Amino acid sequence: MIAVVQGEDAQRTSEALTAGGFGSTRITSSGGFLQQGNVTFLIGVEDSRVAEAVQVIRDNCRERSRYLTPMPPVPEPGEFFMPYPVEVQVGGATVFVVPVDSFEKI
Amino acid sequence: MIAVVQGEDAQRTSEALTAGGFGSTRITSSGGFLQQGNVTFLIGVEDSRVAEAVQVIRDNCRERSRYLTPMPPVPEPGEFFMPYPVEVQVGGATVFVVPVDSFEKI
Amino acid sequence: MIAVVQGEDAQRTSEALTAGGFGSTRITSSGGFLQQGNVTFLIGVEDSRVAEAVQVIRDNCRERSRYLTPMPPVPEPGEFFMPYPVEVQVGGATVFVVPVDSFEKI
Ligand SMILES: Nc1ncnc2c1ncn2[C@@H]1O[C@@H]2COP(=O)(O)O[C@H]3[C@@H](O)[C@H](n4cnc5c(N)ncnc54)O[C@@H]3COP(=O)(O)O[C@H]2[C@H]1O
Ligand SMILES: Nc1ncnc2c1ncn2[C@@H]1O[C@@H]2COP(=O)(O)O[C@H]3[C@@H](O)[C@H](n4cnc5c(N)ncnc54)O[C@@H]3COP(=O)(O)O[C@H]2[C@H]1O
Ligand SMILES: Nc1ncnc2c1ncn2[C@@H]1O[C@@H]2COP(=O)(O)O[C@H]3[C@@H](O)[C@H](n4cnc5c(N)ncnc54)O[C@@H]3COP(=O)(O)O[C@H]2[C@H]1O
Repeated sequence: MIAVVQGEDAQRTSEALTAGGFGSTRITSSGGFLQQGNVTFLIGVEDSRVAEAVQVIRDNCRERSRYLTPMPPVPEPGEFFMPYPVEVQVGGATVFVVPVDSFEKI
Repeated sequence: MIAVVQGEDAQRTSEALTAGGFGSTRITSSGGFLQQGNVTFLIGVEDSRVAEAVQVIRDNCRERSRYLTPMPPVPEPGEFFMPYPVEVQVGGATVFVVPVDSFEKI
Repeated sequence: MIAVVQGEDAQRTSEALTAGGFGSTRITSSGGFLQQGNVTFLIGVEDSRVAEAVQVIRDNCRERSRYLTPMPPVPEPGEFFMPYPVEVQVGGATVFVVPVDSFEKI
């Protein structure tokens, strides 16, 4: 399982995964669209517990509004460009469930 | 989809993926051989659009020469070791298409 | 293949993978439980060489003891809390073998 969550939810999600008995690894990342920092979790989990892990993430990640200030096109001399920030909804989490052939601790 | 691209191509590739309507997450990484910085993209895409996403990457990533200066063996006293930089071709991008069982936004 | 290894073993493992003819990409990460830095490797490898790559990791990663100092509960005034560090065994490596549909260099 690979889950991309917002930075504000990362610590709470990590602690909730540990409390739920799930192993996880945390990777610093950034979003392709907003180019703002977020966090990607790798979570190795048995098939039977996938739904439970998804619920832990759902309980600890919130939707938020973010503001994106569009870059002004090249202003004409004397022209004053006042970019209005555009509100963008960023979801709680983006979750990919990836099948694995094997999982082992060496 | 997981795509490893050179640092110089990362911003252009990210913008082209967004313009093409693809979601993506960007992760800072480094190559095992040259030990130089590069960028790893996670790109969740429907099966029917994989070829299109690969084409976006192909259009925005170039092959380049890099120079690797081999570490001199321990020089004998009085011996002067002048390492010649070795030219290494680094490809446009290394792309893994990984099947996923499910993809959801929470 | 995705392999999470301890920081101390990362450089030796990376060089051993290259010497064994395996390509790899290195990503800085941290553990969900101990919240300490570690390293995640992406290793694209043909099916026939998976066991060999696992052996390279096994030969270069050691188990270690780590100390986790539990955070004291909020101490009462005048009470002196002396947290005893708790010893935790951290394994050599955590390895996921992930099937891929395709692998190409562009
Ligand atoms: N072309 C576009 N036009 C208009 N609005 C757009 C857009 N692309 C994204 N957005 C909006 O911006 C939010 C942040 O996207 P970002 O790429 O920075 O950050 C993303 C990205 O890091 C990751 N993500 C989302 N979809 C992904 C995918 N298909 N593949 C890989 N990562 C993905 O999850 C984060 C949050 O995504 P979420 O969908 O909740 O929230 C998204 C979405 O609501
Ligand atoms: N043992 C060796 N002997 C001689 N030359 C060698 C070599 N290993 C790699 N090279 C050359 O060095 C370039 C950079 O490799 P690096 O590992 O730093 O950076 C790599 C690595 O980060 C990633 N990559 C390539 N193959 C991979 C694989 N099988 N698994 C994971 N990541 C891979 O893509 C980057 C670019 O790879 P690309 O093949 O285009 O370019 C490679 C290749 O041309
Ligand atoms: N809830 C818990 N209660 C008591 N002890 C616990 C625990 N969770 C983890 N530990 C112990 O702490 C060590 C470090 O875990 P950490 O999460 O920091 O660092 C982990 C994590 O980054 C990664 N990892 C392990 N299992 C994983 C999984 N299922 N999914 C993703 N990453 C995993 O491999 C690193 C080393 O794991 P390893 O199992 O060798 O070693 C683990 C384990 O022995």
